[in-house]
Amino acid sequence: MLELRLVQGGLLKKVLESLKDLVNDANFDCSASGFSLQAMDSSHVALVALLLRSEGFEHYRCDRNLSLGMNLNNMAKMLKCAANDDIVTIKADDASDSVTFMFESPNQDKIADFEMKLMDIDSEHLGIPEAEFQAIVRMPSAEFARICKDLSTIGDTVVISVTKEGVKFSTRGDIGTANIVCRQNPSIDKPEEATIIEMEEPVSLTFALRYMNSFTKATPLANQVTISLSADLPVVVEYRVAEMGYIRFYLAPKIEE
Amino acid sequence: ADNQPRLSAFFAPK
Repeated sequence: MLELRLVQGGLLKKVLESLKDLVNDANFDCSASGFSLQAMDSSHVALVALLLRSEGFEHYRCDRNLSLGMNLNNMAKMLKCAANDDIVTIKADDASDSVTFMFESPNQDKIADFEMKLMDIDSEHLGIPEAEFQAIVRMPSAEFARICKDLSTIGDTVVISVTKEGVKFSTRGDIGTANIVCRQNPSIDKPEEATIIEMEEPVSLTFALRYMNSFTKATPLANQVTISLSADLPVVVEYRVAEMGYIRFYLAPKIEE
Repeated sequence: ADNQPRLSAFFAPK
C-alpha cells in the first residue's frame, strides 16, 4: 500500500512538466526514504534523477518498496487537471496495475480522483558516483534558461568555460558566433539573483543545446540552478524542489572534433 | 562522426 499526500501539489505538476519532454516512460521508485526516479532520454545521452524525500510529504505511507511504471506524458496530462494550490495524493495498492491521483482543493470543497494505468518498464539504473567537481556555478535559473534559449537560435552546441573571471557560454553557427559571460555577483540583498562560482581549476566543456534547453523546463521549480562541471565528465544541472529534494539532469559532454 | 558519447561511457549500470 502506497499513499503519499503532498500539500504543495503544484510542485508535482512542475516536476512532471520538467520531465515529460526528456523521458517518455519511467519507473517511480517508492521506498521509506522517498519518492524517486532515475531515467535516461531515448538516446541515452541525458539522464534525470529526481528525489522527493518522505519528510516533505504531509503523509507518507509506503509499506514496501514499489516501482510504478508510468508514461510521463499521461501522468502530466492528469496532473494538469489539478489546480496549482490543490493537495495531491498518490495512491497505489501493492498488486494493482493502476495508480490513483487525488486532488483536493485547499478548502476541501472539490475532490477529484484520476486513475491511471501502470506500465511494465525495463529500466536500467546507472551508478552515479559522488564526484568532486572542478567548478560549480550557482546562478539565477531564469538567466540560465534565457542564455540557453538565446544561444540555441545561433548554434547547436554551447561551450561552458569557467575561469576566475566568470562563466562563459559560447556558441557558433552558420550566421556567426556568440559569447555570454556571467561574472560572480554575490547579490547579498537578493540571494536569488546571485551568481556564485566555486572553482578548483578552470574547465571548459561542450554540450548539445537541445538537451540544455530541455533541462530548463525545470526553471519554475527554483530561483537558482547549480551547474557542476569537471573535465571529461557529464555536467550536472540541479534544481532544488522546495525543501524536499531535487531534480538533477546529467548530460554527457561532446568530444572535441 | 558522432562526437556525442552516451552516458554509459561514464557511468556503469547498477
